[in-house]
Amino acid sequence: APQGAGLGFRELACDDPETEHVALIAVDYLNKHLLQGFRQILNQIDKVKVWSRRPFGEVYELEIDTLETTCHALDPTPLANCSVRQQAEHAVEGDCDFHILKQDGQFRVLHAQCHSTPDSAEDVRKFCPRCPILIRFNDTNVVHTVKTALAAFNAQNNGTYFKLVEISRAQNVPFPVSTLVEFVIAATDCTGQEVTDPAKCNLLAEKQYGFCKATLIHRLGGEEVSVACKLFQTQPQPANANPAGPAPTVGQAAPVAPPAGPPESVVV
Amino acid sequence: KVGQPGDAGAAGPVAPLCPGRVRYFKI
Repeated sequence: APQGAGLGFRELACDDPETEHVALIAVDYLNKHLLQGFRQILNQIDKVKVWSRRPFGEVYELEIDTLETTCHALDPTPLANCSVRQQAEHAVEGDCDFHILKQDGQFRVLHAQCHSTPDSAEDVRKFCPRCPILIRFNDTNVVHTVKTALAAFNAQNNGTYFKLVEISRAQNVPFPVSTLVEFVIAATDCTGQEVTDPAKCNLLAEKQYGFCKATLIHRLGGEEVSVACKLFQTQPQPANANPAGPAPTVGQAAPVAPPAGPPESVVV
Repeated sequence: KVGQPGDAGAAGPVAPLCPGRVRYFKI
């Protein structure tokens, strides 16, 4: 560093409009690069430093906190229309570090790293003892609820067979004892009636994803599942894909074995 | 030492630069 160059950075207030502008660019970048889970919204700017960059430009070093919204990463709803996941629904916070270069009036993200952390179950119970608490996706009840809900959805949907792409959220509800799940599905090249082995069904070249919310109520006499899915517009295949070639198989989709039998009571 | 009017310290508390405002809630 040249002598007398000072600290090499300038301080900026976290609530300065310039900082907020850069923070919103960071959140937009984050949401455009999310591969799974829920879109994020800016909650607080923790720290900011603006470094001089040689020969030109400035680098914003930014620490921000985000909150999970109720819109899935694949949901095309504008972020402004997505509501923040409330604490009573067991909120999830994102803690992010960004380096963003500003040069010639243009912003470019150089580095992005985020960690998400759910609120503690103790905190949720403190102000809402009966609120549903997040549980792990490999929980037996979660796996069973997702399988049952997907089977119920496919049974009611005589056309395309949808398969599971991702479990996005799962909660235990104490009263009535039930399991809440949110998951992503995708259309396949199979039809509902012909499916014997879902693993052999391939996602369509023009991906059609859907986002489902399901509840399975555990009763003494059996169980009752309800599921509602929102299908998103089809997404064209990437420009570098060979349109004349066979429909690609996507390995990301977790194969879902069909349930052993129909659910005892199904409401769709 | 008691500060005199006009001292730099007598201008009142300076708002901290960071962290910024919480838009929704902290967890």
